[in-house]
Amino acid sequence: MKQIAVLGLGRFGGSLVKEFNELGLDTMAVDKSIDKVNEFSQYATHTIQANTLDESTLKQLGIRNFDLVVVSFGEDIEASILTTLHLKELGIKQVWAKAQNDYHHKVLEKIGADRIIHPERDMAKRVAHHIASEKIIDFIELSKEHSIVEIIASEKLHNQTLLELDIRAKYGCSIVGIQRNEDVIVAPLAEEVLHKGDVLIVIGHNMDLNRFEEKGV
Amino acid sequence: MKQIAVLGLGRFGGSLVKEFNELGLDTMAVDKSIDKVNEFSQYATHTIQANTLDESTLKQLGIRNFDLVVVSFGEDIEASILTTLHLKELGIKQVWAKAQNDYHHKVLEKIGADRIIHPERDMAKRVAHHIASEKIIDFIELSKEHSIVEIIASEKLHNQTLLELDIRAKYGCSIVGIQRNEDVIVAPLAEEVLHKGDVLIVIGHNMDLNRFEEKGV
Ligand SMILES: Nc1ncnc2c1ncn2[C@@H]1O[C@H](COP(=O)(O)OP(=O)(O)OP(=O)(O)O)[C@@H](O)[C@H]1O
Ligand SMILES: Nc1ncnc2c1ncn2[C@@H]1O[C@H](COP(=O)(O)OP(=O)(O)OP(=O)(O)O)[C@@H](O)[C@H]1O
Repeated sequence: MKQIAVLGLGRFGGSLVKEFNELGLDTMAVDKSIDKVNEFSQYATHTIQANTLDESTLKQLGIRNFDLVVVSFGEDIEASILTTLHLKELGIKQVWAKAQNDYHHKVLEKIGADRIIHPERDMAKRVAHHIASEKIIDFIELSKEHSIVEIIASEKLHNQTLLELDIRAKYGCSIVGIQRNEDVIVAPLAEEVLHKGDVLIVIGHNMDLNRFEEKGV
Repeated sequence: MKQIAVLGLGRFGGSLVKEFNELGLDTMAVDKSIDKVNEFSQYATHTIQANTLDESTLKQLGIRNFDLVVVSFGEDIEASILTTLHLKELGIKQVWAKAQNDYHHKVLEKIGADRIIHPERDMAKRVAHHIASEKIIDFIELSKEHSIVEIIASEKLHNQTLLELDIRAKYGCSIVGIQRNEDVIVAPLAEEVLHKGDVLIVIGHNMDLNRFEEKGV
């Protein structure tokens, strides 16, 4: 079983420890604040109060035995950078770090962080697309040019089958799921009839998705 | 055009203003800190230094003319709650607020916030699933029981067509896209040949996805 450590139990680090617990994984959770250590002791296998800036503290934690360490300090960019540097020097294979801004991202990249995470920025992208369009419920980037969107089916699509609408031929994108009330219909068949208010899960090139959103829904 | 205001220009609020700017939307950006106002003045239509706790300040901002207002204060939960309350009392149709924790979420719900956002928690869910499994690159929740996962195709699937693999019949989930290098193949045909290292975009019920991840990839 992978040995995982989470350093810094803020909103992101703390949520990670809870999620790992739900997935049945062992974790070591570390924070300099005793309140945080107490708050998360029920979710992590080990919870330790320590300041990770000190290299000898990291060694005493036995951090070298861990396969993956997440560094999740926000306000104190220097602590994040120094801790990440120490971890890579101690030979940790995978060090993932949360970045505060573009400058922080660049420095983490240069010192060898294996993955850099921007929780707020990524969420802002999804929320902005939802707000910008009445019809889009969610927007998930797959690559620079392809995405998945959840779009609300309007009156225009009511009582029509996927076959009649022929969306793939007309717009180049593909309806891969339909959310109706609490249920999701995966890979709907051509004869599936759409209802007003269905949430269509559509995959495609961004240009095709825009055309479908403007003209097809 | 929808009139949007963003109150609080931290990592989340600031990213939102930048995203709206890219989508060509007008925004009013407000923060009590002059540094933030200067930082984001190039992205928003109007940028104003103000403390939104004061109801008369909100009226002077002409906030009643806005269709949607995002409240993005983190550390100061009280400011977030009071501002959201004032906005609903002033009759703003859509007030979306970022929540710091479950307690904050409950209060925002009770006072009428129209949507409550947890950027760090949602990102933690995606990252935890990626770390928990070697094969899963990304995990996106669609509902309580259905998700989309990005899974790396192993040696086992190399040089086989989707027809031969018959994943829909065997596992109940559906491959809706294939990421190969920078390109995405949308709604692949049955004759499509898979290569080791392809990233499969799969939709399905969580139980089926787990089975596919364990036995099928
Ligand atoms: N050097 C350090 N050693 C151990 N813990 C630390 C260190 N520096 C900061 N922390 C802890 O990391 C946690 C997160 O830090 P901070 O609140 O600065 O980040 P944040 O970006 O606001 O977090 P989030 O957005 O996830 O809530 C805090 O609980 C803090 O006590
Ligand atoms: N009453 C207020 N009026 C206007 N601006 C405010 C008010 N309270 C806080 N802010 C501003 O909101 C911004 C975000 O606040 P804060 O840093 O507490 O949140 P945060 O949750 O850490 O943000 P993020 O996670 O998005 O970085 C700050 O720039 C702060 O100046």
